[in-house]
Amino acid sequence: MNIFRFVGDMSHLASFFLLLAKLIYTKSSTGVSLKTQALYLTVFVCRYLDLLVAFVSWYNELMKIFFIAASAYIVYVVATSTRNSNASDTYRVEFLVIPALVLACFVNETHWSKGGWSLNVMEILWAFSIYLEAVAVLPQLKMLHQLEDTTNITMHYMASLGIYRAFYLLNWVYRLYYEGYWHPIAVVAGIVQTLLYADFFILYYQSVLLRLPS
Amino acid sequence: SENDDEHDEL
Repeated sequence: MNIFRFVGDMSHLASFFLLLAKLIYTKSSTGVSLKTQALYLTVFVCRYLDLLVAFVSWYNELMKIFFIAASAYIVYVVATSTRNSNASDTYRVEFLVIPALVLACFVNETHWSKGGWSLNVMEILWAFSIYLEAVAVLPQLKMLHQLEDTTNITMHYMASLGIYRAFYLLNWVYRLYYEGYWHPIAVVAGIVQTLLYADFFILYYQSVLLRLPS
Repeated sequence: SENDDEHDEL
């Protein structure tokens, strides 16, 4: 665990608390894409199946359980919110899910020579979760571009997700240099994902940082 | 290293 990975994880953790705070204190899920949240829940469930078979550390275990539980709760709250107008949540998620699944079937880290059938299915689902996470933010980005009255807290939520991605990139540079650690699937998908946030940070700069306090 | 096969990130 290096400092970049840790800061990235903490920023990811903060993003959950920001979104939960928005949902609980404003009692409104306006501006929150149910589709993006459902994709994140799918990402975490598919990626953290190894909870059942591999123990890395208590840190890893507890974070994984929290990520799954928190994203399930967020999906539940947004899906059951009566005041949510999801008219602008119009992204066609099948265009994200199907290509990610197809790509995962062909580009993954399976080792059929060792490990059982179930472990290799987990590798395919792990790759699927990496690809899906890279693009899962797109429905939320589309909503932010369409909605005029995006609340600052939603923007801060997105910013903390972007910081999480940026620090994971630094983490991979560090690990490649000091540990020889190199997972091309995670790194390439991570770069794509971080580039998508560049679009958001332009919006963030224009709509939040340039907006004078009133 | 041997740990390269494991996914230790979140």
